[in-house]
Amino acid sequence: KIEEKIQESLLRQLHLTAAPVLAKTEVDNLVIPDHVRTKYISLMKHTSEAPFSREK
Amino acid sequence: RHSQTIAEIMGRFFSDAFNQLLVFSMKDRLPPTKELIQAVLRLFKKPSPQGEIKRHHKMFPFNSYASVTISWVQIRENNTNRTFVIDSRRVSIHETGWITFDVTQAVNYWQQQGEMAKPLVLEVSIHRENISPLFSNAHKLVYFSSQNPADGKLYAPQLELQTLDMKEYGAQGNCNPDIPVTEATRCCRRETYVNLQGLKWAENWILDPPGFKTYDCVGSCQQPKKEHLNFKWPFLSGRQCIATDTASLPLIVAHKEGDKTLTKVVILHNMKVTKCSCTTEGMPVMKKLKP
Repeated sequence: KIEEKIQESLLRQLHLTAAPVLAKTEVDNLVIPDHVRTKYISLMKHTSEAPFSREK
Repeated sequence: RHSQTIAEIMGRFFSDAFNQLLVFSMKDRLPPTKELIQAVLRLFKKPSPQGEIKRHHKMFPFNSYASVTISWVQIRENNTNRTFVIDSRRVSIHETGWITFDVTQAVNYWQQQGEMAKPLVLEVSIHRENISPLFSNAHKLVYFSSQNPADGKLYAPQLELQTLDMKEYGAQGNCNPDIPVTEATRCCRRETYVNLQGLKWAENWILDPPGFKTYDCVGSCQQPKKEHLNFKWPFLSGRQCIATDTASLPLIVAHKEGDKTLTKVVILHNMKVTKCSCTTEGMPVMKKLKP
């Protein structure tokens, strides 16, 4: 159920009708910019329990 | 009145309401182990003098009701007061006896202040049923018993708190991982891990986190006897084990903009369950006290 809820919520926020299909090669070479990473970490700190994370 | 664009409208005082303050000492009445279900204020309406009723009936034969409003009085740190209307009902000058008001919201506001040593202050306001000079003076014939010895202690205003003991009726916190959940399990939060990497649709879309820890609410709740409640709220169902506190889930996702693949932070609100409680569905929604 929670997986469905995440998908629905993501699609709604990104104004998409279906999950995008991205090739592995496109994502493998992707570098997450510092400002995106900083925003993500700061949001994680605000949530009561930080998710298990690892370097990607 | 200084606005250039809005015409000034003059008001006249119509209300000649009669107000009384009731102060209830709440010390040790609602410890953290007790959950408030309903709070009832009982006021004893004294009989109105027959002579006055007859005189009133001659002048206003069709109107014998007054309006009684209960407000919660918040006494702020700077010694200013703020009142919140809690309940209101019509009271006939002919009736005598106990009149009840639902003051659950008032006690809830008092609890939200977090200062248990402070008393609960309620204001009883008796006023005309309709604001118009043509309406009767029935409100002047409604009297409630006070703590005055002349009224008799038995008839003094009463505050009745219906509570549930959380040791019996509340959730138990975390589930015991060694004991399987059955119908008999008392409401608890069960740790679970959502593995986003294992989801086909999330592949190459959700970049971080690979998964996260959350909880789901399982088990059942002990049911109180509804017939003990003074006010029968419609749609009231049983107590259910549901999520009462949640946290947001931030994600880094990949998205396409033209030919480029970029990254973006998305925050999904109320996605992670952090607390489970036994809650009665259909209870009046308690409002949050605003600063």
